Amino acid sequence: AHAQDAVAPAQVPTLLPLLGALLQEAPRNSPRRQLTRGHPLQYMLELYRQNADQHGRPREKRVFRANTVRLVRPAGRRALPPRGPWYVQTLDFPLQPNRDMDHLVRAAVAYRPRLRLSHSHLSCHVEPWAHKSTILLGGGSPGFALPEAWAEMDLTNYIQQQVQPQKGRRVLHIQVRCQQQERTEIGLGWRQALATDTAFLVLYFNNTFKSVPRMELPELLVGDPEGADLLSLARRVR
Amino acid sequence: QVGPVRSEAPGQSLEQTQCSLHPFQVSFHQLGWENWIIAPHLYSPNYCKGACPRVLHSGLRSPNHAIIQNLINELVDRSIPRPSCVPYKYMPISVLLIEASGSILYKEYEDMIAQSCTCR
Repeated sequence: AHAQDAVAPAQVPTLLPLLGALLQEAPRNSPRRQLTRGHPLQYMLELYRQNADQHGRPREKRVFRANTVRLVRPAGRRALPPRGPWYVQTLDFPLQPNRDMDHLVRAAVAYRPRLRLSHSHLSCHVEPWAHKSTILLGGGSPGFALPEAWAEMDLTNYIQQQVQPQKGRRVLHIQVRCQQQERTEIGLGWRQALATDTAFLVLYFNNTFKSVPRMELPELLVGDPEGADLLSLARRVR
Repeated sequence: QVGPVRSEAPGQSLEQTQCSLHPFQVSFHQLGWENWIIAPHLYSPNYCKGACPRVLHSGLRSPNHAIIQNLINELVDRSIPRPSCVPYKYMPISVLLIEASGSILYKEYEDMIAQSCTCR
């Protein structure tokens, strides 16, 4: 961390491309790692374990074709009033703007098809909210063996054809629809059950980081005249 | 004529001083990144170190330019440096990290582990 303090942030990408890339992805306010716990972390640790060995090296036989996988948690959730045996919640997933080097190869919602309550349980499935288009849902394969008690709904076509073309802020709205199996009274327990991490979005990218065109560098340095010198330096070095 | 090959440091065998791969392991904790890198804990970037001998044997896989640069240093201009001992091949590593948005990201970073060395 001290080394980073010694170099102006704008210079780091020039001097250490990897550090520059990692700094772009590092949380600015460096949250404590324990902020990430529970189902999302378990899910991604299982994915990691299946795709990389204990030294962190990708396995020869990758379990999926992508070299970058992002687990996105819902930014908002709304529980609808129960209707008969149906308990429905809508989740909002903000989609980051696609960076040139990220090519989306697969998108899926991972969810728990079975939620246990104190005296009952709910059977759940997911679908895009207000899904009216003729795009087929499902299909595709996660490639890796899902952790126990998890299922996936493939939304690759839907996101590529319905959500990505949207202008401005792109948000995927998903409905988690759960039906109670027994006819017992369940009170408000269902709210808590749905409020926990029951569903999140998993995006698979092929990231072509190596071949990022140099033109991104000027944007990083353009505000800084000294940076312009550095830019010429960078060019000479190359 | 290629002259006799001298060992760079008296008392050290040629093998020890010649350009070669050296294992090296760090933890992301040592790099101060443990707050946002979840896995792996340990990382072995390794490094290359050693002299580039005048006679670059085929094991080093040096480009012809390195041979010429050696000759220029020896026969024409001492201020031209001899070839350096640098990584030749790399391997990627997979990292699990937390993004600024709180998402969890699995990413494969290319060229993160030095697998072999060369003089160039």
